[in-house]
Amino acid sequence: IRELFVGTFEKIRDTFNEIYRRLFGGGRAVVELLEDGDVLECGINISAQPPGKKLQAISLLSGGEKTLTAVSLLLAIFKVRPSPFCFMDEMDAALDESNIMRFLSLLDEFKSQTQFILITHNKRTISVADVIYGVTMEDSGISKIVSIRLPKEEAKSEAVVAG
Amino acid sequence: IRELFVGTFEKIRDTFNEIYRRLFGGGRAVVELLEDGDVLECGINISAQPPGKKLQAISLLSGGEKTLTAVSLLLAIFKVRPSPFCFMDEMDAALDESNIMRFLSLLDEFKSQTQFILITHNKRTISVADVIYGVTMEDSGISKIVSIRLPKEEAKSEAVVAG
Amino acid sequence: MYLKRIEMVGFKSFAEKMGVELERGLTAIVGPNGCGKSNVADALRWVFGEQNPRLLRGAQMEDVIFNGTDQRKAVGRAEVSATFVEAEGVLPLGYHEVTITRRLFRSGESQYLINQNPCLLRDVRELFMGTGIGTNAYFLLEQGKIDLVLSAKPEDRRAVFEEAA
Amino acid sequence: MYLKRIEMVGFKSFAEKMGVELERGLTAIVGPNGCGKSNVADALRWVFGEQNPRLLRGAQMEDVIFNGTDQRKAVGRAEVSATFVEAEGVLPLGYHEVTITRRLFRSGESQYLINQNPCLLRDVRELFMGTGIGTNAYFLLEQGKIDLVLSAKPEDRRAVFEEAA
Ligand SMILES: Nc1ncnc2c1ncn2[C@@H]1O[C@H](COP(=O)(O)OP(=O)(O)OP(=O)(O)O)[C@@H](O)[C@H]1O
Ligand SMILES: Nc1ncnc2c1ncn2[C@@H]1O[C@H](COP(=O)(O)OP(=O)(O)OP(=O)(O)O)[C@@H](O)[C@H]1O
Ligand SMILES: [Mg+2]
Ligand SMILES: [Mg+2]
Repeated sequence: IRELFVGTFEKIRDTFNEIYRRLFGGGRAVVELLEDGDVLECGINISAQPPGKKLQAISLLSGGEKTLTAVSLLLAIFKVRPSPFCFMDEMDAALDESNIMRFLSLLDEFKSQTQFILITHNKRTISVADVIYGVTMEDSGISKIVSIRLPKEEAKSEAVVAG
Repeated sequence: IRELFVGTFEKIRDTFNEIYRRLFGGGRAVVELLEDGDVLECGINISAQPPGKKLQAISLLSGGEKTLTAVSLLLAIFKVRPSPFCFMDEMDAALDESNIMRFLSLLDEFKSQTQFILITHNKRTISVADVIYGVTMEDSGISKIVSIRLPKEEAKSEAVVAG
Repeated sequence: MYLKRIEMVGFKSFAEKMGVELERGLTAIVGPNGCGKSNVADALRWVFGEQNPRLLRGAQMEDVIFNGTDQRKAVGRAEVSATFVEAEGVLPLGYHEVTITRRLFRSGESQYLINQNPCLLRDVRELFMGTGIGTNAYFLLEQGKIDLVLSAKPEDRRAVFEEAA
Repeated sequence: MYLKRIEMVGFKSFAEKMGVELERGLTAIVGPNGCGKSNVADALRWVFGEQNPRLLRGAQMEDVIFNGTDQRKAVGRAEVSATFVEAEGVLPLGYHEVTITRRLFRSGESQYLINQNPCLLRDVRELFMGTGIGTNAYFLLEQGKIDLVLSAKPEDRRAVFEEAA
């Protein structure tokens, strides 16, 4: 069991760094086992280095950098151990326009193995979705779900209208 | 000192409800002193009721409802005890388009007594600003500040370009 | 295997039965503030057996049952179902389609079902063991909680690596 | 009274001296992720005497001093100044323009100044007592922490009401 854990850990560590470099265009991301003896009991520490900056603890990163670092770790875990689906609630809220595009193009690569369900207010995210659902509250307090199942092109113009 | 505290508290309580109703178009917001004897020592409890819904604890509210409830409380405190300035870091991140407009029109009313400095990625917020500053990192890791002090109309088109 | 459908009735703001039909690929859920989008995420976390009401933004588990509005009375039970398809090679049951259901009554009684057959929570947990889905895994990222992926206590993060192993 | 200028040098990612000239009304600060916008908010919280490095997203106070990049070496001190104008009727000093400055050296030594005159942290705190500005007040809302306004422990919320009284 120990070999299995260390083997998986090392694969996630390498993939995490690889995906991080893709998202940030350089830099590196490090996940290490804290030194406290037995590999199966010790904690895990994460640090990240955006391109051109020093390697720093997670707490010093900005809101958007934290989101992208977390996404890199998440997708690294999925690469090593695929999950059938992933639900993300406004994961794009802290990202600027160019990072949203990078985030979406990365999800696009994982779409064949993992199904993604994203809650979002962002028009760019809406425009790349295959299917769109709207949740409404016509009678206040009661939620209803409406499918806006248009083919992608129509969905683009609908989403803008729904703003 | 006890009368002073209770007097201020009641004013904030009433103003909080008034501003909340303006932002949500109805409903009510309640702030009450928890029953534990001495008015100067007890805690404070907040609950809110969006229009048409039941009065609920803060934890059941949605992300956007929480932001607007917090803004109502903050501005109620400012109304009773004005502060020269207020700095908000991406306060608009969880708001949908129509709530952003309500939020900005409320700030507009307070602009004469309080100066607002808002960090934002949202184009609507940028378009109502009197002055815009851009922070850039041309050399990675080193921040520089650039003033985009255009008169409001030009700023609208610049901000869209800077997207 | 992928998630084909989520159905909710009496769960939080979903007073009437509502469902979402899903495909592979990317699905977006949109709507104004407070309309009930995050309640869909809570429904998904709940149906897999979540026992901690705080992780569903409530104080006690009863808070997930529709508690009424100005126009409508509260109801007595919440029910959520999640249906997976192409499950034959992935889940131990061997069926093509597998639906799990969870119900909670105001009396406090709760029920779990797999393909309409009553079962225990333990059975639901065992069914999804090792697929990356369940109450402890990273398959569901809540609003505003992205930091948890990075900053959870070391032992929480370890649990994820172990789950992956 | 309003805030006229914030100047930073050696503070976090501001290796070179940078300033923001402000007017009354609404000022927007924009820029890509990670460029240093929230560092301006941290500078403002720090200059008023914040003693807890965690509230500045660091582990120890030294983390606020520029610690270098690939191209540039770390520096030995951080300095932030904040200038208020039309202060004559509001702050006890009676001047039209009041500037507060805070410096921190890698040695751990820290300095406070009011209008270029060295003073103690206590003097800065007393100067702004009752104006709604200072380390405990609600004048600065950090990124992603909006919930703190609503959910802080009752005694924290009390402190704000008391400050207002
Ligand atoms: N048991 C319940 N019965 C009825 N309504 C409930 C119940 N629990 C929660 N709600 C309501 O659900 C609403 C919250 O919905 P939700 O958090 O899903 O919104 P959202 O669409 O995610 O919004 P946002 O975009 O602001 O995040 C609240 O207004 C709350 O009153
Ligand atoms: N002492 C320091 N020396 C050098 N750089 C630092 C220091 N402290 C923090 N930084 C850098 O500042 C950056 C964070 O900046 P900040 O949080 O202000 O970004 P932001 O503009 O708010 O971004 P976002 O839009 O993602 O919230 C980090 O990348 C971090 O490396
Ligand atoms: Mg939500
Ligand atoms: Mg920031």
